[in-house]
Amino acid sequence: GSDVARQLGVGRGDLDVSDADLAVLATILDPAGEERRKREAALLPQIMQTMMEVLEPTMRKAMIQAYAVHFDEAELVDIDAFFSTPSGLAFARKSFTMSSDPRILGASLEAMPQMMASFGEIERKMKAATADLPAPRSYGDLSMAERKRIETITGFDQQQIAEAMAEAAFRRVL
Amino acid sequence: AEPLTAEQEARLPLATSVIEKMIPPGT
Repeated sequence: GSDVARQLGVGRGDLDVSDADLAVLATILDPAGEERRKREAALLPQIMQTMMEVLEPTMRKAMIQAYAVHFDEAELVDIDAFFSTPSGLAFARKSFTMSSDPRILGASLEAMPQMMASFGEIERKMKAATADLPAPRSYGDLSMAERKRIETITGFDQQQIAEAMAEAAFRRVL
Repeated sequence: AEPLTAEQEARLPLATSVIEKMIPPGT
């Protein structure tokens, strides 16, 4: 459904058609779609493997450092002792991959609507917490001395600074 | 990230031992 919507250039929610009609649309819009997805899916394990191979040494080093930072010696000794037991070893191996368990992934998806609902509240709190601060300044707010200072430090001329700051202010409003 | 302190550096071998149990070398 989302593939068909994308090809038609509409949102998934704007496409109110039956599954049968979706299949018809998919066949018209991308006759090779199923075969393409099959071939892409077949490549995925290989791609993941390559990515993991690239990522692994860096990840390993980062994790070693993170553990050395977050746990003191006594804790590391305890963790190492636990990981040296059969149960501990099972935990060590699985705790890493368990985060992709459908139950765990599903739980965060389930909580998504509730999280989305709290975004508005977060934005309101952010605004309230910073309401008494002066707004970021635009080019028009700067004194001549300040404009000159920016020119000297950055090497941009006044026109460049004015234009760039106007664009930045515009982006902030969006 | 900030460089490790000497104390943290000293814990690297222990941390390595822990991580090697989570991600065995050569996987």
